[in-house]
Amino acid sequence: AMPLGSQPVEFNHAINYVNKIKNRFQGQPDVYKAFLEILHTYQKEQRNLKEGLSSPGSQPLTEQEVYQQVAKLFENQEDLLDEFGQFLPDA
Amino acid sequence: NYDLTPEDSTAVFMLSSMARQKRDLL
Repeated sequence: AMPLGSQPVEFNHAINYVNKIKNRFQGQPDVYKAFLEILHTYQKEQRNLKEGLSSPGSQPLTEQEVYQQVAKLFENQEDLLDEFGQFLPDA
Repeated sequence: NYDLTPEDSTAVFMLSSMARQKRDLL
């Protein structure tokens, strides 16, 4: 079950986007895997930040860095990158 | 129709929570 909440718009958008990425990189599962990895890292750091768990001195991943990593990953796929920017706060 | 693996669901969840955060910031 999915924690749908009351924001079906974001949810549907995210589903469509994930499917688009999967279709686009069908022959390159590594790209999709790397994308998930970036999201995981970002998510984890956001959570640590919120809970004050980030270790002192560590530099959390900024939105800009996330965007740049994804840009590298989605090279020549401008539409996917543009759409990613719609999800990322501060992009 | 969508065929989502658990990994996909995680990605969808992360993306939609990012989008929500973004909207809340606006």
